[in-house]
Amino acid sequence: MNIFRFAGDMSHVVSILVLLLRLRSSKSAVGISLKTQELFLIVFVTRYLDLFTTFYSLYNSFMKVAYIASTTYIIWMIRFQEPYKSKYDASQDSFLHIKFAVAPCAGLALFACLVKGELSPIDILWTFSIFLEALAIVPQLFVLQRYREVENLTGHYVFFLGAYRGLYILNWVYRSYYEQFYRHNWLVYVSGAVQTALYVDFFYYYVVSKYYGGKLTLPT
Amino acid sequence: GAAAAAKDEL
Repeated sequence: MNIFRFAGDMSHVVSILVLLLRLRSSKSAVGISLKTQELFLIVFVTRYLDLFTTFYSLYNSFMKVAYIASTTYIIWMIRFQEPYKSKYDASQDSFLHIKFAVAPCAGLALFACLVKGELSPIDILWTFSIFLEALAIVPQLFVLQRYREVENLTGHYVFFLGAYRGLYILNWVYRSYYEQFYRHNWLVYVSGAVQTALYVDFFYYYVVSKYYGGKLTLPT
Repeated sequence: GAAAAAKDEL
């Protein structure tokens, strides 16, 4: 564990807590993409299958369960709990049907694992989750574009979610530099870079709006 | 042993 990875995990935790706070305080899911949450749940469920096969640490196991539980709760809240259910506007969260993200990532993961010769289902699903996570934020970014003006807590939720994987990139640099036996996984680096790159323009408008004060508004 | 690349991460 290193400071970058810990900061990244804490950023991810903060993002989930801020999203929960935002849902509770605004009593609606307007401006929040349910699709993004569902994609993240698929990411966690396919990535953390080793929960049952490999024990790394209490922290690692606890966080995996916490991510799956919190994301499941958020999806349940928006889908089934009032007032979120009646206020959720699926037509505003219509970009990127889940299958159009899942299918290419599944194909790419299968291909990558064939090339690498790692054919265990756990490895293939793990690789699939690495690719899928890069796309998971796309529906949320489109919902932000739709509503243009970004509500304060929603802005923080997206910012910390983007910062988490950006900090992981620093963690990979650190590990490749300091850990003698660390084996590189270029698929993870590329996917993490693409994922973080998708946030770049949001980061820009977020930082500018925080620096100059005023509302966070995204250009059309 | 060789830390399984990124498998021990979240």
